[in-house]
Amino acid sequence: GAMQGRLEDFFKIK
Amino acid sequence: MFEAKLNEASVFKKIVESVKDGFKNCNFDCSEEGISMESMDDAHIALVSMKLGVEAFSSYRCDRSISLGLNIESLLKVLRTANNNDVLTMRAEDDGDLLTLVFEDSSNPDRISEYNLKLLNIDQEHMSIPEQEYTATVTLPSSEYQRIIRDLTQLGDSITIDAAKDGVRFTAEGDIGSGSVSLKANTNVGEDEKSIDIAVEEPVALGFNSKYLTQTCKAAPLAPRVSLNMCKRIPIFISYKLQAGHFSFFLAPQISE
Repeated sequence: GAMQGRLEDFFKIK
Repeated sequence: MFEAKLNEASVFKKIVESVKDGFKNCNFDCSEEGISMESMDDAHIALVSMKLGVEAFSSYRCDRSISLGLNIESLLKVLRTANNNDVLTMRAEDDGDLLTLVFEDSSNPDRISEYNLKLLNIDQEHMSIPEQEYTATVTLPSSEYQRIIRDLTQLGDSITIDAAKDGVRFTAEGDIGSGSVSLKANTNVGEDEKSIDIAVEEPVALGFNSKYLTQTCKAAPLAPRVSLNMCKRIPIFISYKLQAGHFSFFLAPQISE
């Protein structure tokens, strides 16, 4: 199955 | 003092219409370079990023960089009062708590409307997005992109975009069945507004929630073309080029377990 990624899985939060 | 004049209020209206479904409050950052905006949705799946350079305005003045925190729904209420070809002037004092929007009807110079919107203090997280090389870029007419996403969304909650050297394929699968739309690369690269331009160094397939892809289609009235920039296992960068700036989304993909 596929899981929805979140932006912070890829980018850092400032 | 900040004061910016747009010859067509519709440009700003279309931008705000495109973010209304996923983004509630946004900071519009005004500097001497123009107006920019970045906002994440509550679920942290989509990020919208917009820049309108100074050249987009018929006159522009920004003495000191300011951030205008606005509720999108309220802003739309005001923008919807305007005719598309009204001239829009936006104004804010450096330490004020209001944004003034003035609409002048180009066909009726005797009519002027003025609205004041209360500014909000929005504490917003920002993403630090590294410069990214994308291994696959597909540029297509924005109306075609909108149609494909609209058609496939009916079939399933998830849409896969599969970019290969010779073409791009959009696929959806759901309870009622499945569907796909394939587009082959055109040879008239870059010349024709209708062309499908495909630059793929490495084939990429990424899956997205169709609800979020639908959101990225709403900006289609802003520009005739849209580019989909992809690389394995990172968010897709979907960008509309404006006359003096851009309107873009980053959308986190689904990750296979």
